Amino acid sequence: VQFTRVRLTGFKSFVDPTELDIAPGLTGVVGPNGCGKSNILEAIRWCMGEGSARQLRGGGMDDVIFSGTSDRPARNIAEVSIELDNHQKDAPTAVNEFDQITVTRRIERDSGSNYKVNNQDARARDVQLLFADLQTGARSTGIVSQGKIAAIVAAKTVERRTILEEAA
Amino acid sequence: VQFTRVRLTGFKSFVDPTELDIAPGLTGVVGPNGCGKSNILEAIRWCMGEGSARQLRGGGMDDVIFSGTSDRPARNIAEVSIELDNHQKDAPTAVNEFDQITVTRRIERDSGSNYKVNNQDARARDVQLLFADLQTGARSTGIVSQGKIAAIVAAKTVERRTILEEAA
Amino acid sequence: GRERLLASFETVNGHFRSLFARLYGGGRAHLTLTEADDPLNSGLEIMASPPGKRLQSLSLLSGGEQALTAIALLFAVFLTNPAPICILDEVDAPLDDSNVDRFCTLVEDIAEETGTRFLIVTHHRLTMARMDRLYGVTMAERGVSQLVSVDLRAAEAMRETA
Amino acid sequence: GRERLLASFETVNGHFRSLFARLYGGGRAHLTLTEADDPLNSGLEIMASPPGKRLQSLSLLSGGEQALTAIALLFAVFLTNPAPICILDEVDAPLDDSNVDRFCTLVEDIAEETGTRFLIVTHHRLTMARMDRLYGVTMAERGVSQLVSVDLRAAEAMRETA
Ligand SMILES: Nc1ncnc2c1ncn2[C@@H]1O[C@H](COP(=O)(O)OP(=O)(O)OP(=O)(O)O)[C@@H](O)[C@H]1O
Ligand SMILES: Nc1ncnc2c1ncn2[C@@H]1O[C@H](COP(=O)(O)OP(=O)(O)OP(=O)(O)O)[C@@H](O)[C@H]1O
Ligand SMILES: [Mg+2]
Ligand SMILES: [Mg+2]
Repeated sequence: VQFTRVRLTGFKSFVDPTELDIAPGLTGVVGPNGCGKSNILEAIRWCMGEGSARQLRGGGMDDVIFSGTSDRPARNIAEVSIELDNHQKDAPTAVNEFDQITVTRRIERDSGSNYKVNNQDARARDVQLLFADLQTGARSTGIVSQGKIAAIVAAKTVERRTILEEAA
Repeated sequence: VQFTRVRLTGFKSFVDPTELDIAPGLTGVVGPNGCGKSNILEAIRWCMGEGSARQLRGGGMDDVIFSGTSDRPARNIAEVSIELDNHQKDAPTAVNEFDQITVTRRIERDSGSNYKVNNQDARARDVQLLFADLQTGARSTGIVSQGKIAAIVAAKTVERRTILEEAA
Repeated sequence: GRERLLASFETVNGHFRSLFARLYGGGRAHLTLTEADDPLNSGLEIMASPPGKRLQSLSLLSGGEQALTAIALLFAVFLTNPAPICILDEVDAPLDDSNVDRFCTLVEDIAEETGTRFLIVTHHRLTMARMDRLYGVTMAERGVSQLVSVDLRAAEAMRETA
Repeated sequence: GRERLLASFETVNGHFRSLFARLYGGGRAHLTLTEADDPLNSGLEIMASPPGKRLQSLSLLSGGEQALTAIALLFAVFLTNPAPICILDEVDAPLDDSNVDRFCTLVEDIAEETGTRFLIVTHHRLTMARMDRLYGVTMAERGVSQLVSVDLRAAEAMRETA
């Protein structure tokens, strides 16, 4: 299974529909402070089923919805989709029939998130397990948020051991 | 009072006698990772009377003494001096008679530190108070160690308030 | 104790507002005490609105924005009692080029206003270029540091060899 | 539980030793469990000796050395179960140019060995130059982000405008 694309609308500073293609090899993301680079990465973690708003720098999960500027009103809906290519047919059994798997998470202000996998309603747990079966996920070792390196360096030895448990 | 020079010998990776001139304006310190830049700044904080080895990335205070390489044996003594110019005659009363004030801290392995101010034995407390009277010191706001900015950002609001107490 | 802390809070807040605007080239920010009637046990909250953005708590800002705001706070406290020396170890690490530019301008201004001498460790090419003089630290002999005066071109080369 | 953790510890330690040497261009490092007979509650200690330096606990290394060592640990765990995607947010921030160079080489090698696709946020010119493609994020309209494909020269200009 390969990641091929991320789409986001109304997610933090990405109020307008945005598409990020994920091609083979190394894709760089650049730009000045505060322009939205970490927001894109948080959109991916959020769509993978991140359940804690604090992990996304928010107080509540509604904080991921575009909150408005002086020229634009706040939105009430945020939606992120991750597109996976499954032509290798090595996806988890439940979804292996499909050539492409699209995971979508959508949140409506004051009314919580819902998930879809290929347009079928799904629970957060299903989505988390799907990505775990792909050796990834919002809390996995391969998703290194800004400040995570410093946290590993500063961690007490017992906290640091928990990194190993992902490998076990 | 103005800082004019720092001398160090046997302090961490600065085994050989080293002199750093502190001229007016902005002095930059550059070099690759691990070459010793933070060690110089720690030498200044140590000479100002820093009492906690952990604040200097050590387990015990002897960790500031040059610990040897494959080509050089470990040392048993580390010494750092800070030279202050007092031609403006605005130093604390106890030392205001002098045109130049030199503060020296020296540590001998397994036998602790001792301090001198213009070649007179002094206690750690005297040195800390001297620098406090100059609005500075190892823990003062103007001495920003690597990672201190991140610590301020991550601090709980109550920890952050303690920054104000330096201003009070 | 309580009176003095409230008074210095006001002074620091005044400096902080103006330093924030100088570092960001605009925008607004202020400090608040979480327990204004019990300042000695209160928390210190930072509310910031970078140019064109809504007022938010520090935790919602980007990595570089958080660092720049913390720098403003540190200097705000510093300016209440400026010291003869100020030592900065890689505080510009998370800043982009335009924020580094304004950071250097602020440091130049403070040096001029207060006579403070600055010792600034940096990896940033732009910061190096703004210094009055540069020292390079090398480990030509492994594990042994040497200090040497360098010009800008030598300093730029020095960032690379290790 | 206990057996699996000890087994994965050995695997991770093996990867960690070789990744450390690749990132540092030499040197040695290893992991230790602080309580080898109670791994499920043990701490994880990191001992590292950069080229030419004595073996030390992580806390005694420089800021950049600590970051590089932590990167080696993260990738060591990652390689036990490589994922199709790896996302890195400014992990190269504290690294000097020669360490960035080796970091980029390692990431290229992992991408080739495992087929993992990398998404790498960076402010470092050297890292940008090693990417297969670049996206720039801008806020031409204040508070609103836009994503745009850029070439290297446009990306370098983009670091500066804010
Ligand atoms: N819900 C929201 N609605 C609108 N804007 C938001 C929302 N949440 C965060 N932002 C804005 O997004 C910006 C942060 O973006 P981000 O953290 O992605 O920056 P960055 O490009 O990673 O910067 P840096 O290089 O400093 O890390 C902040 O300025 C913040 O105001
Ligand atoms: N007591 C000691 N004796 C000899 N070497 C020491 C001693 N203590 C620390 N060192 C060495 O000093 C080096 C760290 O130097 P320092 O922290 O000053 O680097 P730096 O130039 O600030 O690097 P960075 O840019 O990564 O922050 C380490 O490699 C460490 O091995
Ligand atoms: Mg960021
Ligand atoms: Mg350092």
